[in-house]
Amino acid sequence: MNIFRFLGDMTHLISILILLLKIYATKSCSGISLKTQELYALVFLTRYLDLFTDFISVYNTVMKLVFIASSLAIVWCMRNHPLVRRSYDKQLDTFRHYFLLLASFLLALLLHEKFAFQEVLWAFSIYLEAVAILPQLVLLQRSGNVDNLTGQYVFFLGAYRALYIFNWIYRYFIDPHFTRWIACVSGLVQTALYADFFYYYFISWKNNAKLQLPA
Amino acid sequence: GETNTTHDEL
Repeated sequence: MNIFRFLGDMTHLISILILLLKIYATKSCSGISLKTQELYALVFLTRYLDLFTDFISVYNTVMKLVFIASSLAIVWCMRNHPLVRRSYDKQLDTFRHYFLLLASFLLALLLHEKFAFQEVLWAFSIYLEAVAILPQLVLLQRSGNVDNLTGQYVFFLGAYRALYIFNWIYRYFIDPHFTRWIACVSGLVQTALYADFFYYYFISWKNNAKLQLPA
Repeated sequence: GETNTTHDEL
C-alpha cells in the first residue's frame, strides 16, 4: 500500500467521522442529503461482499466493516433519531436518485471485469459511488449556505477521491500489471464532480469567509 | 501476485 492510498483511506475515514461528529454534537443533519447517504450505504454493501469470499488484510477487513457500520448508522440516525430526523432538509433533497441507481446497474450489466454476481455488483458499486455525491452537491447548492462541518465533510470526501487518483498513477508506474480501467475512469468522473465545490471551498478559505455556493 | 478478480482497494 502506498502513501497516497493510505492518506486517501484516512481522509475518507475523517470525512465520515466529521459527519458523525456533526450529527452527534449538533443533533442535526441539516445540509446533509439522506439520498447520498443511502447510496453510500448501498455502495459499501454491494462492494464489500468479498468480505465473505476473499481475505486481503486485517486493515482491509476492518476498514470495510467500519465503512458499512458507519454508513448504516448515519442512515439510521437521519431516518429514525427523533431529533436528527426533524432537521433533515427533505424539501431540498429532491434529486431523483433512483435514476442514478438504474443507470449504474445498467452500466454494470454492460461493463464489468467478469460476468459474475459479485463482479457485476462490484462494478455497480464503483459506478454508483462515482455519482452518489450528486444529491449532496445539489442540496448544498440549493440551500446556498454551507455550515462549517458539512463543508469540511464534503472537502475531505473530495480529498479522498483526489488521493486515490494519485494512488493509481503511482501504482501504474510501480506495477505495470495494474490496470483498473473501471475504477480509474469512474474515479476520474467522481473527482471531477467535486471541482466546482473545491473552487468555492478554496475561495472561502483564502478570504477567510463562510463557504457559500452560488445559486 | 494480484489476480484480476481481487479488488484490494476500498
